[in-house]
Amino acid sequence: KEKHKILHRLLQNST
Amino acid sequence: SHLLVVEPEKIYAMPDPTVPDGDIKALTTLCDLADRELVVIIGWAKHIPGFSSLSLTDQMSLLQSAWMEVLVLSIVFRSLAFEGELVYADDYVVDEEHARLSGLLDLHVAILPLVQRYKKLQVEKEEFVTLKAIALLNSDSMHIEDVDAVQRLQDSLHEALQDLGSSQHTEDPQRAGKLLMTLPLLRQTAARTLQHFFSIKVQGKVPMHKLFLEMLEAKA
Repeated sequence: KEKHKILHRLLQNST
Repeated sequence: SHLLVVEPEKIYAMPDPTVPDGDIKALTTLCDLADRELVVIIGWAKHIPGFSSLSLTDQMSLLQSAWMEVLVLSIVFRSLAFEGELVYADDYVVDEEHARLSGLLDLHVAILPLVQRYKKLQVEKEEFVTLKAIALLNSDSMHIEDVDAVQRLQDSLHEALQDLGSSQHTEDPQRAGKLLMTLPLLRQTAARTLQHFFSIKVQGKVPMHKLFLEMLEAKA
């Protein structure tokens, strides 16, 4: 999952 | 009604007026638009009831598997009021001639049959937003951890689609089924669209933003 950093970050953002 | 409320605001293609028209400009415009659409789609997914309760891994797997179907469905719905034109964005409406001149004919030819299909069904916005959520939850990702949780979300969206059918389309008891039967063509269309962008990526002539590349690579 290390490869999918941006998706991971966007899903974790609360907005 | 919840899905109608969380339907994203439209975004614009904003083609760079300083770049001369042609293949590179058209594809650069579309890749940039797709990258921004992806941010919107990820934000939208989180508002689908129950989606955020899935594990982060499952949320990622569903989006990685279905994002192009969601993107294509949005383009298709925007294009329903047009004849032979695809509304990639309100400021980027492409007819066949423009598509031919700017290297978008493959995409054009791939997506138009789906537009025709939904036109024939006279699909409504309520149905469209529900189908879009169904496409995401029904992505057939091979990597789902909690299959039962995903199934429960599919069931509630399916129920919403059936409720719409039985309240708005009493004349056609098969309405929900007809809508679900469009999903194979949606998947086929998304696969062709992905193929188009893979070959653009391989050619390397068009700049692609990181999120778009990341999501393309997840489908590779």
